[in-house]
Amino acid sequence: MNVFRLTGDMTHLASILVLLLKIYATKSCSGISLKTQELYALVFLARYLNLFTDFISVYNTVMKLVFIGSSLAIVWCMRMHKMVKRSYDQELDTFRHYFLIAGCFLLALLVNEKFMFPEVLWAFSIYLEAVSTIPQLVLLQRSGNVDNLTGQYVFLLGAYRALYILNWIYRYFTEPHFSRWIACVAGLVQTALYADFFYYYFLSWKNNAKLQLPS
Amino acid sequence: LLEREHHDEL
Repeated sequence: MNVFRLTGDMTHLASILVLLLKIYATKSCSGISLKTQELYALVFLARYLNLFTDFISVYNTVMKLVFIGSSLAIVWCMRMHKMVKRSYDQELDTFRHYFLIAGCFLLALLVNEKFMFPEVLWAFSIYLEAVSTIPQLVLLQRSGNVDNLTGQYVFLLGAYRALYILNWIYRYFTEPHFSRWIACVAGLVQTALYADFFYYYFLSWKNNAKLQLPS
Repeated sequence: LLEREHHDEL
């Protein structure tokens, strides 16, 4: 464990807490893409299959349970909670994310560390996470004005993977046989997708203005 | 013995 990875995990946890706060406090999920939430639930379920077979640390197990639990709770809330689902931007959240799932699964069958079921699913979860934010970014551009909590949620979600890239660089230089090129390349793509969001987020912070994404 | 690639990261 290094400071970049711990900070990355805490940033990821913070993004989830901000999203839960938004949904719980405002009883609204406007501006939040249900498709991105569903993709993230799938990412965690596919990646944390070894939750009960490979014990790595208490921290690792607890965080996995938190990520799986919170992502499923958010999907459930946006689908079933009568107050919350009324505020869901159904007509804006139309990105066909099933193509992302199919594409990532095919890629995982072709490019993986070992052609074994757990490894293919792990690679699938890595690729899927890299593109899972696309429906959310598309929704933000379509809905124009972004409320603060939603903006902070997306910012934290993007920042955590950027911190993981620093973690991979650190581990590459400090651990002899470290190679996570699949996670690294996917992480770079994932972070690059946030580039223009980070730019407008920084502008809104600098000018102390409302976050506006050009539609 | 090939140490199985442990995915120790989240």
